[in-house]
Amino acid sequence: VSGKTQIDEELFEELEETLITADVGVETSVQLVDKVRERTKKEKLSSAEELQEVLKEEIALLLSEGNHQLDVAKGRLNVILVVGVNGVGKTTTIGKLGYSLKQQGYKVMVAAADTFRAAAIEQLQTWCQRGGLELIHHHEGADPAAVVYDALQAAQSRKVDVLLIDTAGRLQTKTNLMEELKKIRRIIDRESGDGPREVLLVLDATTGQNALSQARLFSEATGVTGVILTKTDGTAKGGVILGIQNEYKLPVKYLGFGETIDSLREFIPEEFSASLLT
Amino acid sequence: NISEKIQAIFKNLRGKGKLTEKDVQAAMREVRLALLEADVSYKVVKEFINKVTERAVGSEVLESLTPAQQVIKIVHEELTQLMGGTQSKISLAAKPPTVVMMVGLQGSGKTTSSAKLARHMKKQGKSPLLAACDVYRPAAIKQLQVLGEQLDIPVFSLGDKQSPVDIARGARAHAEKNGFDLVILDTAGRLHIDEELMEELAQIKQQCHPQEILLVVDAMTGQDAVNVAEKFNQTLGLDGVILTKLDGDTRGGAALSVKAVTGQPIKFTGMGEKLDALEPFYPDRMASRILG
Ligand SMILES: Nc1nc2c(ncn2[C@@H]2O[C@H](COP(=O)(O)OP(=O)(O)OP(=O)(O)O)[C@@H](O)[C@H]2O)c(=O)[nH]1
Ligand SMILES: Nc1nc2c(ncn2[C@@H]2O[C@H](COP(=O)(O)OP(=O)(O)OP(=O)(O)O)[C@@H](O)[C@H]2O)c(=O)[nH]1
Ligand SMILES: [Mg+2]
Ligand SMILES: [Mg+2]
Repeated sequence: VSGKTQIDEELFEELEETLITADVGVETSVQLVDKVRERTKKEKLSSAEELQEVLKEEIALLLSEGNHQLDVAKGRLNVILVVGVNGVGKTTTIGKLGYSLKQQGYKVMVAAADTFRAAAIEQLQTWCQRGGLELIHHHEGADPAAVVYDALQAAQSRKVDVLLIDTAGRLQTKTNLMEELKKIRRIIDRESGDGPREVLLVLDATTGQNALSQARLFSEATGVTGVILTKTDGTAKGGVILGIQNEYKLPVKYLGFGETIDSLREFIPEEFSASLLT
Repeated sequence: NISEKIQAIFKNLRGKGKLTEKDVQAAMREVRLALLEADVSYKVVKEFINKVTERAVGSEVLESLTPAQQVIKIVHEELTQLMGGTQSKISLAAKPPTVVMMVGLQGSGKTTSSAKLARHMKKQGKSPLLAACDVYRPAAIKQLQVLGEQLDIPVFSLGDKQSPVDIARGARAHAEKNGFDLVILDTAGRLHIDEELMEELAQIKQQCHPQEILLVVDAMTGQDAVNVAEKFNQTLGLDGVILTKLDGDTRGGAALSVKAVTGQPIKFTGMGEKLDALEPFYPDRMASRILG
């Protein structure tokens, strides 16, 4: 926000511009700036710095809703289904998450249910080797549902704590591919007692308003319990998660910030809010 | 859609004559909203709205159109013109091989688009060689090799222990020696703010003299598109853009942002995961899609 010190309409427009250029989206940006206007009047705020603080608070408040912790616990099989559109970072994130959970003492297994894309299985194999994670896979062209089924059997018989399922990227409007995902969900529901503990939607921080369509359609297809936002090490702010929290109540569980196995960290609302406005 | 919204604004307008400033501003509020929702860059939207307002205010409403149709026509024309023409040509080197370099952020579709482009050029009678210059991403070389096999197009690789610059030079030398007239360099995805990796691309350019440096951009990219395009253009000088994943429902406003900030044409669009899903870029279709 500029070197302005006094409060006028131009300042509110600047706040709106900051939010829109951070991919927050027009509707949510206008809502937030109206809230700041309200509090400015009520609290008799008089400087740009104070307004910035209020905005930061309101964003952090919005993002604090929901459960930001991963729903895994010892003593049962925790199935985590990972979904999302093409190229967002699902496979890489599974490598990171699997490794992190293993460091935390969980027995982890991974399922290579992307049997479609060239070298998808090899890519996941490399990550699992790096992290020391067991991998269940078939061959390219195999039925992804069969891989999931086998992985569930193996995870149960080997008393695994967490099973991470990697799926092929798919655009949310491809009905036949979304049907394939629903089938995978049904198999997990049937074979793993109370179904997946988490269905995580992986979102690329460079994505614009289409992220809302992704959240909506993946939620409708398989139910989504949380988001992992990747590529936050770039210049994109990832503001779409505000609209996603607002409209679809999906909490962000992790942030991916690089291409190494340890570049995954927990989501902290205040931190994210601060970086959104810089 | 935007046409209906503008029609609604003008429905109380009686008679024709000239468009007043007040009428145009009301319509422009809707256009601004539509462009921002479509992910067009904030600054690009501002400039566009100013330009179109200037052209629309005081303009005579044509006999055959309603005021709303007149505004929509101006907006659509300006947008289409901004998107550039249909230029899906790869400039060829005077002396083969022609070198094409594919660059862009992680996951944008470079490897898939490299294979698609090779297939497209092979159909046009060229003899392409794919070069696996991504030594970082696990199984990246394997991915390109699998695609090359599917297309019966050779893939040059020196494994993942050599530098991408050496691989690119090796690919060019291999092409000259073995009669390939086109080399397509698939590079690793990288952040535009990663100085070391951007320098690597500058080195490849310096040593391989590509005829075309194409920025591969994911059509769902939001406001960050300007930052990425600007930096890649500054560092390398781009010759064109490939916009991928347009087979989804993203409005694709990044197309306008990238064109506005680099001045370079969008040459192709990725319309699916299959290797035949590469199409020329149609500016008028893109304009309609962005407006919604
Ligand atoms: N800079 C950065 N790059 C990332 C991050 N996460 C993933 N990537 C990169 O993004 C690219 C795509 O990652 P993948 O894991 O293959 O993505 P995916 O969603 O599995 O892709 P598909 O299976 O093809 O849909 C790779 O180059 C990764 O290294 C991140 O947090 N930061
Ligand atoms: N639906 C659709 N998917 C695409 C398109 N182009 C690429 N993809 C998919 O997007 C994902 C990423 O493609 P890649 O070719 O691996 O992307 P990349 O830029 O080489 O990725 P990095 O090398 O990791 O930077 C894969 O799942 C591709 O199949 C397209 O036009 N439409
Ligand atoms: Mg993957
Ligand atoms: Mg690649």
